Amino acid sequence: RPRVLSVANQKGGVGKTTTTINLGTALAATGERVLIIDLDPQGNASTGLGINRAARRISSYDLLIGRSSLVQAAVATDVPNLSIVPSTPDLAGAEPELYATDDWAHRLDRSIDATITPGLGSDGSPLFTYILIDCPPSLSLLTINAMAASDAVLVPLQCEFFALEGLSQLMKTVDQVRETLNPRLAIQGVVLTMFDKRNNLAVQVAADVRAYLGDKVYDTAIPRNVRISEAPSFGQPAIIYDYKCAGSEAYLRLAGEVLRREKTF
Amino acid sequence: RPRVLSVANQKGGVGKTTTTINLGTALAATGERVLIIDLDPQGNASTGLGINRAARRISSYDLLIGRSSLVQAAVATDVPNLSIVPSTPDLAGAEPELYATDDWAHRLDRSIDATITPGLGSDGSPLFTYILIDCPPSLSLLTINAMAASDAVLVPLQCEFFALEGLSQLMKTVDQVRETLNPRLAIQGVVLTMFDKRNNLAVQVAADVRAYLGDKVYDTAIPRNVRISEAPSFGQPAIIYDYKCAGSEAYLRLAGEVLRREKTF
Ligand SMILES: Nc1ncnc2c1ncn2[C@@H]1O[C@H](COP(=O)(O)OP(=O)(O)OP(=O)(O)O)[C@@H](O)[C@H]1O
Ligand SMILES: Nc1ncnc2c1ncn2[C@@H]1O[C@H](COP(=O)(O)OP(=O)(O)OP(=O)(O)O)[C@@H](O)[C@H]1O
Ligand SMILES: [Mg+2]
Ligand SMILES: [Mg+2]
Repeated sequence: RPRVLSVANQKGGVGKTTTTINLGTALAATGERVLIIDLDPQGNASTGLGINRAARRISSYDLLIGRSSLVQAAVATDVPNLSIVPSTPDLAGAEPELYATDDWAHRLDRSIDATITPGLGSDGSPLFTYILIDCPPSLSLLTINAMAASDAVLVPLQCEFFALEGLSQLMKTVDQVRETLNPRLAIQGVVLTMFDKRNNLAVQVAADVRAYLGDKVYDTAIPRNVRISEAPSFGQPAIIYDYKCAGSEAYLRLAGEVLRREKTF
Repeated sequence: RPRVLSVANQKGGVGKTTTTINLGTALAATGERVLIIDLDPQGNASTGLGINRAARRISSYDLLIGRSSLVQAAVATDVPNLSIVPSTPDLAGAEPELYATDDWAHRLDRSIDATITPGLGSDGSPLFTYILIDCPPSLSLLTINAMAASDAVLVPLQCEFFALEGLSQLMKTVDQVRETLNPRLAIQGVVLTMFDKRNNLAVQVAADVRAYLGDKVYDTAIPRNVRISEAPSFGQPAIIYDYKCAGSEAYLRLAGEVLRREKTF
């Protein structure tokens, strides 16, 4: 089974989608075969990788309701070794629909499991070695499904006061999912995003987070970098849009840290 | 009945809470009697106005399940003429719980209605003249409840590519709520937030939004201003934390525009 990482934080706008796209691209560049699952009804990860609305015939909603398998839903992107299961707005209807069923929390996990055998390439090796799940800004059914299906959670954290406030709630939710739904769930790490070392508040928040979470926080912090926010309007990851910019360099370093930590799990 | 405005946008981190707190404070400064309802389980509006966790005995969750009235739940803040119904993490449990009921969309509207008569002050005038509802970053049950209870929606919009992408989905949702739940629902306006005129992408997005939405977009744009992001860590609105900063000036100007538009409804 591939390693499955949820990219989650209920605080909005902290860089979940940007991290999923660029970390996914960097991992693919190192030779991993990566699948991104866009589990946000906004569909930003799909758009940020150039999958236009018309091309999203099968989506992550179809996975949750069991209508399609992972292999059927995955589409190639312009990035070698990187595929995506796109999302469509009907994903927003999944919550009222699935809360009424008794196994709502394991829908995604089952769809990943179901495909492991047929998910082999022609040479018998697994089609994907990593799955990254881009979560919406909430701790509801979609994010719980992602965590229940994951080996670990990767938490993007903006160095702002409101973003720090939600951290303990997020850690509590991870503990609850581990105790009730998925005993193997761990924290892969916390990545500081949009970090501006000239901003006193950011420096203060970063110090607080490192004091609170210790070595769970990656050494690599992603700097605020306008090239990162420009890239999605071209349907490209920052690493392809501008390989040499500070943002791309940081995501490539982050990929190295993630891979080195994976060895310890 | 007070005028009820929902501050909503499913895109995360665009300035919903910051706008609710600072616009609420500015409206109160002009003499309006303002109530903020914190409808986000994160509780950032409550924290940003200095209501600590222990003081949140009755919350917006109690309104939704009909356990308390608006008047019982409202607590004073340090800002004159500004009260808040705080939120607690159990609000996150409202969605699975209430989706199962048949009138889940009108819960908040009913709790506002129920208090209008007892919501009179000793001199017979209404306790509140404006209610602002801070919505979570999604278009699910909590935000639908807010829109069903509102006269109009005020949309904070960050001048970034991903934030622009969600705008048409948001407008569609407003139309759907108007057609099925609340015929009076209008768009009060769209406010550009964290606007940096030196950033080409921001200037481009702002031009696109004004071309698409015309005079629905307020003349006042809120600049990116570090004092705004520092204020919540002191439990104060920016207008109280630093009255003369560019952010405070912008929110006071926005309050003037909102009030002038209200006359046209
Ligand atoms: N390092 C960075 N430098 C500059 N801009 C960034 C950076 N990371 C993200 N952004 C921009 O900040 C905004 C928020 O990022 P993003 O959409 O990835 O966050 P998110 O957590 O996925 O949001 P949501 O909660 O809505 O899903 C986007 O417009 C993105 O382009
Ligand atoms: N004009 C501004 N200048 C600088 N920082 C700002 C500005 N407006 C908001 N911020 C900061 O940006 C972050 C996001 O703002 P805020 O939390 O208000 O957005 P939100 O839409 O309520 O987020 P969520 O979707 O999580 O509810 C916060 O840390 C806030 O302090
Ligand atoms: Mg996102
Ligand atoms: Mg908010």
